Amino acid sequence: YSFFPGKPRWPKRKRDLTYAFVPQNNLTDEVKRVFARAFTRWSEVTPFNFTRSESLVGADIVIGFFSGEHGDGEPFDGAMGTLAHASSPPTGMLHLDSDEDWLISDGGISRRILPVTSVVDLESVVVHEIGHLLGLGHSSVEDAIMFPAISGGDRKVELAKDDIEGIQHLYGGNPNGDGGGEKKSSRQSETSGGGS
Amino acid sequence: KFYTNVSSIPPLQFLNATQNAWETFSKLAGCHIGEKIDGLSKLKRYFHRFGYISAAAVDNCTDDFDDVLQSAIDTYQKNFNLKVTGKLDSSTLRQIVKPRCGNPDMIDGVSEMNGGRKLRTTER
Repeated sequence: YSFFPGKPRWPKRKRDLTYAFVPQNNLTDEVKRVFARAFTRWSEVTPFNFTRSESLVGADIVIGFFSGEHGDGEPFDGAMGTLAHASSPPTGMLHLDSDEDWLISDGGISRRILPVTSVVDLESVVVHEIGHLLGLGHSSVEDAIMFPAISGGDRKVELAKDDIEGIQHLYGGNPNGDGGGEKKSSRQSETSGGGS
Repeated sequence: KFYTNVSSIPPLQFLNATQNAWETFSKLAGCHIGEKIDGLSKLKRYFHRFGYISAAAVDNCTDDFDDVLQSAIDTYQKNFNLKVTGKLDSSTLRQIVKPRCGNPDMIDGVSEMNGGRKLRTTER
């Protein structure tokens, strides 16, 4: 595993992070559930809680799908190529390429979904980018989530040992231990309005 | 576009996989230092994007297969667990054209991506 230069991380007082979607994407709840699942994978092994906010104002993390040049100096490049990018802590920006064909999987395990396709598994990319948002850089371990590349048709969503060791080097483990089902639901909450 | 299940993906998609922006790199297979091949400057900009070549070196980059490009390929091959040949062999190009995260592998010329393994090698 690796880190951004200077090992930036979220300050100790920030373990309950909120995230919001840019409204102009008009994402369906089905798509938003993919992000909730991806955040849960990281909250299970860290002290973080992630809560969705309907309001961008005050959200710690802002998520959006953009095409080409979108104002951050790192333009996307059409189908395939670069899929997404994310900022280091505590900036909280997650951008995905809206020119990609995204597959909303059913939440299943990591596997090869299709032999040859340009369709990319959304959850696999989101789990990776959340790793950056929390402070991880890329890893050479091929089954690690933080390995930089993924083939269309592949799904890789479970955190590998390398990912967990890296993120716990920054923040320690999940104080609730196993992060099991019931805890998962209490840890992964979604606000109905701008309550957060 | 979002496809909610595999069966909803139209057959056309199976062809798009070969239409990505980096597919053109495949024609550079077998290139090595000393050659001048059309398209190498685009590949240098790819390596700059992911931190393997500095901004200064990429500003007026040419289609020459030079030391800068060879060094970038060496480091890339180390980072992606490929045989370090310094050449554009097929396994390296297969990895290069794969879709990936836009975040760089190296920042300010430093790569920790394979750092742990390198350190262990040094200790050994």
